Amino acid sequence: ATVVAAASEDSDDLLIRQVVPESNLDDLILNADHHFTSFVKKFGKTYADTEEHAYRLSVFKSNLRRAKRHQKLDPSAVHGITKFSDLTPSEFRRSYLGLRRLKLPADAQKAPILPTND
Amino acid sequence: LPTDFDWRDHGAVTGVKDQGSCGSCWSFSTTGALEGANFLSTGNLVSLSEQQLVDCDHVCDPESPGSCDSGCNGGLMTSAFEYTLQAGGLQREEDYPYTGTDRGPCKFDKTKIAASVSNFSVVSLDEEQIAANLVKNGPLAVGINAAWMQTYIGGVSCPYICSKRLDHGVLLVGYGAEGYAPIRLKDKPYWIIKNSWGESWGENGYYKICRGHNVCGVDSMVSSVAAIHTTP
Repeated sequence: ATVVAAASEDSDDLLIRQVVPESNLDDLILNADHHFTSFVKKFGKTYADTEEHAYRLSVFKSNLRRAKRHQKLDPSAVHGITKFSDLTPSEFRRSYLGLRRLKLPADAQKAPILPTND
Repeated sequence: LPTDFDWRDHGAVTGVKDQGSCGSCWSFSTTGALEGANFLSTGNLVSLSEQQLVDCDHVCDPESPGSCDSGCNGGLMTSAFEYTLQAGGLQREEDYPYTGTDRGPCKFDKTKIAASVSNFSVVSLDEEQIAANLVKNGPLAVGINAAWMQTYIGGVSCPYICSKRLDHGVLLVGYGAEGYAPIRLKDKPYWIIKNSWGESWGENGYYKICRGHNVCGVDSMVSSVAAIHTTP
């Protein structure tokens, strides 16, 4: 990989442009049908009928493109196929997330401030 | 504060659990924090029941009476701590096992309480204070925006853009000083997060997210709990 810095030395977190080799996500996207078969087997997925299977394949392909976008915007992590790759983002939110909005009561007990030196 | 810290190395964290297709992440975050606090209080690591919270905890936010803990439809860790305080405690996982559904009745047996809350509090939006509370009080219940987690496989997640709208409850168990962040040409610190999507997700069920800028809102809803030593 070639990295081009666009930040002066004392600027800590200025973004730089990074040029990286094409990731294996391109291969995943090109061979999505094959990888979907492996995905179904690996995670023991079952679908009601061929229509559902075809729909999940289309979602899977969409998620591979999304993983590629995530990889570009989050280069220090690895993004790709997970057990949630056949779920749309809204299905994922509905089924696996469940944190309600926090409205802290006025009398919520605040943790005391702790010393952080030594 | 130590430069690196991980409660897993100190025996305060149970194995990774799997919430299944149920929006009960808030209950796993709650039990994880209380498991750690109970370990600090008693010296024993006991896996606690999420199902008790899913079935029995319907505590509402005092500021918003319509917003209540509601099984697979979601909840809030601070409300769950409040429920645990009022109920007397949580049973062991093995005594009240997780089913992944919220259609059953509450089967809480007060004679089988394994861990009790003495108090809980919210931690300020300050990463040093979060780290200090983590080290002093045990794993912390935190909220996070999970948009990037659907495709996450490993490494330190440090997305350029991430909403701070919290939608997922997880457990903060540690931090590291030198995560790999090539885009900034230097190693960057990160938080170690225990998730509840099974070991087959992420890094054996764990997520690493960079520290420093309240990334994905990870610093904005942090709560700490303390346990009291009870004898069943």
